Parts: sequence; C-alpha cells; structure tokens
Amino acid sequence: MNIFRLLGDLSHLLAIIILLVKIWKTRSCAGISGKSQILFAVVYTSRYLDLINAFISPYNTIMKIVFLAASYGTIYLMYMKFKATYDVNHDTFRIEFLIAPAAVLALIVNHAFEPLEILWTFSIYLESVAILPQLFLVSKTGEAESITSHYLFMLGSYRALYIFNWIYRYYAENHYDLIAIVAGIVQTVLYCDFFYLYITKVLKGKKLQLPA
Amino acid sequence: QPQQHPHDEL
Repeated sequence: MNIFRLLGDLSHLLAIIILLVKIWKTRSCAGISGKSQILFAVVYTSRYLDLINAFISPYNTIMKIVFLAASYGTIYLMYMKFKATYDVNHDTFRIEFLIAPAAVLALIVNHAFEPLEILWTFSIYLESVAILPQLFLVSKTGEAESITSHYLFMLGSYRALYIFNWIYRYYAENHYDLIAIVAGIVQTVLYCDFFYLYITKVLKGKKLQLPA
Repeated sequence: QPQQHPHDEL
C-alpha cells in the first residue's frame, strides 16, 4: 500500500458516499445516470467475485464489500425508492455498446483464459468506459449540479491517483499490470474535459454549465 | 525485470 493508492481508494469511497448522501438528502436522483450506476455494479460484481477464493487483506475485503453494497444501494435508490425523480428521458446511452465490446476484448486480450481472470479483465475494460453514460447525460442536459460535479471529480481523481500508484509500484515493487494501466489511462483521459470545466467553473463557485 | 502483479488492488 502506498500513499497514491490509499488516496485513490479514499477518493473512490468518497465519490460513492457523496452520491448516496446526495440522493438521500435531496430525495432525488435527478442528473445522475442510472446506466452508469448499473455499469459500475456490473464492474464491481465481476471483479470482486474473487472475494470467494482469494484473501488479500482485511482492508481489501472490507472495501470490496462496501463498494458492492454502496453500488447496489445506489441502484435501489434510483430504480425503486426515488424512481419518480430519475431522469429517464435524458439517460439514453445504450450500455450494450459498452458491455459487448468490453466482453469481446476481455476474451481476446487477457492474462489467462480462465473464467475469473476473464471476468476480472472484463471489469477493468468496462470500468474504463462506465462513466460515459453519465458524461452523456451531463452533455445532454447541458449542466450538472455542483454536488454531481464533486462526485465526478472524486471518481476521476481515483483513477488518476491509481496511475501514480502504478508508476510507484513499477519502480518500488517491480510489479505492473499492463491491462490495468492501459485501461486506467483511457479511463482518466475520459475525465480530462470534465476536470477542466470543474477547475475553471465549479471551484470558482459557478454551476457546471456547458456552452450551448 | 518487473513482474505482472496479482490482482491485489481495488
């Protein structure tokens, strides 16, 4: 464990908590893409199946359970409890166009052709693009509430910090994982445009609004 | 030579 990875995990955790608290407090999931939340649930489920057969550390196990629970909790709030506030007309991204290529790529480019390994690889590929429906929703409505922006910023920071973690591990621990690194870079790049708007607008107290 | 690491991250 190094500082980049710890900070990355903490921003990931913070992002998930921000989202849950926002939905709970405002009793509304307006502006949040349910499609992205479904993709994240698929990502965590396929990646954390190793909870059954691999033990790494109490930290690792607890975080995995928290991510899974929070992810399904968010889906419950969006699709059941506060369904009436869900922006279904704007959340029109076709997630099969992300799931199918991620699945095919996982079958072709992986470390080992074994069920759990392929599911892990699939989850890495899918996570790298899972935020697209959310970014698509923001671009469709042309704006995002500040709290949604904070959520996106924390989620983007998580993968950016992981890149520093991988650089550190490469030199300090002689370890690397090319699949995670390439997918992680793709994932971070997708947030760049948003990072720019966040820093130039949201941090100056303005609403995140896209030019018409 | 650096090794591929096990899946020990989140």
